[in-house]
Amino acid sequence: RSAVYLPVTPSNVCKPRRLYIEFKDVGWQDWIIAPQGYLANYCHGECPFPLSESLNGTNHAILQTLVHSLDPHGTPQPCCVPIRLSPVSMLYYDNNDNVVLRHYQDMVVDECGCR
Amino acid sequence: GNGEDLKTQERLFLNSLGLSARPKPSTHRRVPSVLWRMFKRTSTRENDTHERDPCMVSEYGVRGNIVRFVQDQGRLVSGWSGSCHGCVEKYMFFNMSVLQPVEQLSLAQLEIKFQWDMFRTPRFLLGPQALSVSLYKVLRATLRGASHEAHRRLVLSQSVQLEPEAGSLTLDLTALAQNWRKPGHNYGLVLELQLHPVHTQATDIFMSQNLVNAIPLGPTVTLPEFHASLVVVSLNPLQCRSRQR
Repeated sequence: RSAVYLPVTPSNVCKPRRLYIEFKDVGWQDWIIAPQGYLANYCHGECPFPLSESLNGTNHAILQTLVHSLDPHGTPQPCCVPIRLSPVSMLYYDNNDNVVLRHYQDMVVDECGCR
Repeated sequence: GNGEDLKTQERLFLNSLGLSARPKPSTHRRVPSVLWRMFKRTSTRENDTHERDPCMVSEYGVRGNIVRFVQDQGRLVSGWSGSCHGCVEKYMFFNMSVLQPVEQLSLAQLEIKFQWDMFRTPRFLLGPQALSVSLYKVLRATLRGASHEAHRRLVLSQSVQLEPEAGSLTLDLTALAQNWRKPGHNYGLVLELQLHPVHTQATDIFMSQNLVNAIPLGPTVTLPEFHASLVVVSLNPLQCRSRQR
């Protein structure tokens, strides 16, 4: 069978997209002291065949795109997911009204990849 | 359905923050300046790709990813003690159950900040003051009539020289706080303050004129206002993976 090439424009290739989370939007502004929000980002886009190096694909993802190109209905493309995240510190009041500073890992998407 | 999903998602996220529910808005405490400084430093460091160990609290020199200012939920036990002039006792209680079982306690430091009420303090006492501070661990508390009787053991006794405006005292209570995490082991602390006016020129005049009894020690002397906080640093190993791994 011949591979099916789907047109993929640079704009819909898997990459980090901008997402600013404002704590006020989820009603948490009364107990989160700082920050008021942060740039969380998210991953979105396609993992097309052939996977370029910039898409940080695993060997499994490369093979999956190959199979997907042969059978687009039976095998999905690999998923576009965060592969590098960074932490965020938050200052907030807990349920006992204590002031807490906490360091949270994996809060900001820095890099995406096809997995 | 969507509303329920939102609540479930929120609960999952709050659980990951170590919260049982969304904290209720209240008359919130002031944020300690040291926490603001730490927050600003860590926020700046997060933008630095060459960051050092993110789970090290360099201000206290211990490992941890959570710093809490646990507030004192105790109360004044007695105003002026009969056993000495210028004594005051305060029962302190720090709720250590706010720490999740998975958290490893790295540090518990008691910070007592003293502040003189300049309007109520006699002028001749506005010089440096010596303050005896005794700290007792409450082993057992029993209710007798309307008052509590605390069976206690002396943890620390020391003298602090206070400047006219303010002063502070820092005590390491890590070992004690470890023990408080065991169920039924946290009866709190009793803090006893005793004021000893340091001989200044003003008090010497009183002494030389044989007016020592005129020095209004007792209920007319105001002990400094004080505020106690327990700084607790802990590490949640699930949320603070080693960078080497």
